[in-house]
Amino acid sequence: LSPALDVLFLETFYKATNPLNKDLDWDGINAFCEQLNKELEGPPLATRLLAHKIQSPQEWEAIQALTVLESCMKSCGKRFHDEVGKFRFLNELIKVVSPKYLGSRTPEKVKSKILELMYSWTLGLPHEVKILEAYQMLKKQGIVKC
Amino acid sequence: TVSFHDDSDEDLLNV
Repeated sequence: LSPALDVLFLETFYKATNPLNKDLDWDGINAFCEQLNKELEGPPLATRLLAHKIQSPQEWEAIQALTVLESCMKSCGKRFHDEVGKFRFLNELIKVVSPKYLGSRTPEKVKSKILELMYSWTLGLPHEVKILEAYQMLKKQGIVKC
Repeated sequence: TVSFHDDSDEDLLNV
């Protein structure tokens, strides 16, 4: 990304996930999804930004980031799906739900939203085998309650 | 399902 695009990309992201937002900023969320889809480096950069925010101890900030993730998975293309479908990103989600890592201090709402998203992706994106593998591991470890 | 080893990725975190 050229520096100018970088700044715009980051500004859009932080606007869409700002903890000071009263409600979900759908304009900001949609603008971010559009931008990340256009830029070659968009998907990997977006997943790094999202992973960091999703691990925030602030519930509202994490929920906004998960909403951005959910929207982008619906509206963005295969390049973003493939990036989210890598263990490099899935491991960051797993850390949030796992008691061995961040799970014990993460709000229940955030943990159930992550598991709900992962489950929906196992149905909607069956070719992303790593998502299924990660979800099955969480089930085996009893982190996913049927 | 066993995923192929993808060099551009990490291994699954075991918890």
